Order: sequence, then structure tokens, then C-alpha cells
Amino acid sequence: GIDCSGDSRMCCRQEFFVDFKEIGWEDWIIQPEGYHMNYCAGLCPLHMAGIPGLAASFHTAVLNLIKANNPDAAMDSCCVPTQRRPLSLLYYDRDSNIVKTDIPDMIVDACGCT
Amino acid sequence: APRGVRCPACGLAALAPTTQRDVLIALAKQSILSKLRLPDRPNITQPMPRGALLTALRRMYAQRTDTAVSPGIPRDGSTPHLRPEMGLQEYQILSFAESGSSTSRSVHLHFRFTRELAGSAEILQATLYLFWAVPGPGTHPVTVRLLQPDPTGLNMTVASETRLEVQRAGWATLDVGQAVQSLFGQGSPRLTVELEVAEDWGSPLLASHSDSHWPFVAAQARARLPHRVQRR
Repeated sequence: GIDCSGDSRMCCRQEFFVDFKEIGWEDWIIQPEGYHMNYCAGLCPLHMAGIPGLAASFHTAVLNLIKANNPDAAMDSCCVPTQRRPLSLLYYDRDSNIVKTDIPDMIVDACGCT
Repeated sequence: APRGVRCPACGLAALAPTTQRDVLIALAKQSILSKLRLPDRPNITQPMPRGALLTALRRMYAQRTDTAVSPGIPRDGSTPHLRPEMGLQEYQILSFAESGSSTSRSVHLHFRFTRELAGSAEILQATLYLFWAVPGPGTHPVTVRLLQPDPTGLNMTVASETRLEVQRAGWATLDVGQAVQSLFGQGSPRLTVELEVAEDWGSPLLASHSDSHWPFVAAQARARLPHRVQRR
């Protein structure tokens, strides 16, 4: 995966950090201090389509469905997450208990073209 | 998407930078709340004292404990590592006691469990942590009763009763997994623990004197399996 930089318009991972203090959530989320949300952006020319490891992804299935149901749909591919990891949270619930859990697939680590 | 047109996943790029930021933050909030099964962000009026939280976390992960009295959990009091099964989300829950009525010979503690989790998760293990404040040398008998509301919700019934011999001040653990598990099937999961002493201790617990000795229940839970649809 490639991280986005100013001069490239190709498919890349755009970093995006949500600071819990900034959105007023630091009172109920004890750890971490924020969420590295990240997302995928950029162009996917035909020659970049079909990055390995994406064959079984949800996105591939959706796009295949779009193509199957729409004969006019072209072969343009999309820039989507290819690697994700969980977000570990330590937080207060509504009963003031403290809960620790790992939410799967919340952080985008790498992007690629379908 | 038709040839030459932006692919469906790239709608975000068309937004102005400030709008894009707002959309992303709203998406992040919505995503976290829905994954935690919370309808809205919790409002925390009284956060736990830092000392109580740190002590509880330390005790939960400790390799050894001062006193291990319960059957069904390791003698060292540690929390066994449970392997995630079938990718189901797991939770570790710390519930701190709310003080209830007390007399010179008994103390009531209340533990309220997460309503959201009660509906969607099952308890794998739960341990009650108590810090004894022993009045003097010798052995001091204590009876620990786990009380649950009956089906009408009006009366309390004894789910289990354990007699302990306390010899010195320090942490003790008690397996309450079964009681918490059966509570999770109820609408308002609240566990009441009654501690009864033979003689007049004042209070068998040190909780009222120090945040670091606050009684708590440490539980491990796992998201329930979704209902399976069978196809012939």
C-alpha cells in the first residue's frame, strides 16, 4: 500500500485522525486518545486493478454484483482497503462500568485497486 | 460505475475539505457507537477514581494475588487468556460496587451490568474481588451470599452462599461466573452481594476508606453467535 502524498493522484491511503478530546469524547473513552480512521482515495487505472489479496473481500463482491446487474458498467476499478486491523477501546458504558474490547477491521492499514 | 466515471466508493473525494472532515468525523462516531451497540454516547457523571481503576486493572492482570479462595479460578488469581473463537468480538468488563444498606454485621454491594452487552453477549467468566479489613489476629468467618431478583423483580433470592475464613487483610477472589451468566438473561442485570460477619467488625471491607480497595467484578464476555439459518 502507498500513503497519499501531495503530488500523486493514484490510489493511496489517506491518513485521518479523530481526536477524542476534539470531539468531546475523552470523558467516556479512557484509551486510546483518538481513532486513526484513515481511508482510501485516488485513481485506479485498469492496469492497477486486481491487487492480490482482495479476491474474497466484501468490496469485490459488491462491485461484481454491480457489474453483473448493469451491462453498461465498465471495467474501472476502485481504490479500497486491502488491510485492516482492530481498534482497541477502553471505555465507560452507560452503567459506568469499564469495558475493554477490540472492534475488528476499524483501522485501514493499506489500500489497493479492485 | 460507467467507464470514465468515478467509482462508487470515491464519492468522498468530491466534497469540499471542511465538509469532508465533518462527514468523516460523523462517520467515525456512528461507526464506533454502532460497533459498541450504543444508541448514543454514554454520559459519565461520576468517573471512577483513578486509584480504583488502576488497582482493578492491575489485579485483573496480576500473575499472583494475596488470597485466592475460590474454586474454579486459578490459584494465582490471574485471568486465563481465552482464545477468540470464530472471530467473535470479546469484552472485558469491570463493574465497581455501589454501596447498599449495611448493618454492624452485614454489608450489601450492588453491581450493575451493561444492558447493551446483556442482550448481545454471553459471560465466559466473572470474578468478584474483595479487599478484607480484618480487625485483629485470628480467623474471622464471613458468609458471602449472591442475591438475584426473583422473576417478579420484587424479592431477592439467594443464588449461592459461600463461607470463608479470613485470616488477614488483603484481596480475595470469588468465582461469580454462573450468577452473572444467569443475570445476563434478565432485563436489568444487577447482582447483589451480601457479606455477613459473625462478630461486629464495623465493616469487613476497606472500601469506604480507600479508592484503591474498591470491590469490583471482572468479567469476560463474548458476542453471542448469530442465529443460524439452515438450508436443506
